[in-house]
Amino acid sequence: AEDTGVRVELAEEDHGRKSSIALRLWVEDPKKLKGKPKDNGAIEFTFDLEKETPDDVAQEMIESGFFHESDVKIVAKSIRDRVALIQWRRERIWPIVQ
Amino acid sequence: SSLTQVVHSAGRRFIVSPVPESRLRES
Repeated sequence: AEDTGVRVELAEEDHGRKSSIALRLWVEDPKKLKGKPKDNGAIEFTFDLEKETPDDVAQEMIESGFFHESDVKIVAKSIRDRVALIQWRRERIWPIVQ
Repeated sequence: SSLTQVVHSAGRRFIVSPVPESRLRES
């Protein structure tokens, strides 16, 4: 995935059973953002792979004051890339569960 | 470590914790 300067990782082990997963996001390279992020904290949140979109979560992060609105696309892309990887792994590792 | 919780009006909960130094890229 492209290096967006925003890192997103699983915050829990993915067993492929739940549609909702915990993710953790933090800024690795502030210079890649247009606005100044709130701080250097890691933001943990749950994401429903079936019902939600990365754009929704990114928008909620902007509205919650974590990022400047001009960075909504880069945050959404960072989440989208990680979610795509999780779904890719699920389809290959747990196809029967799916 | 200190945790901060932010709840968005749509109901989603964000929990903020310090990022370990080892995970921050040097700039």
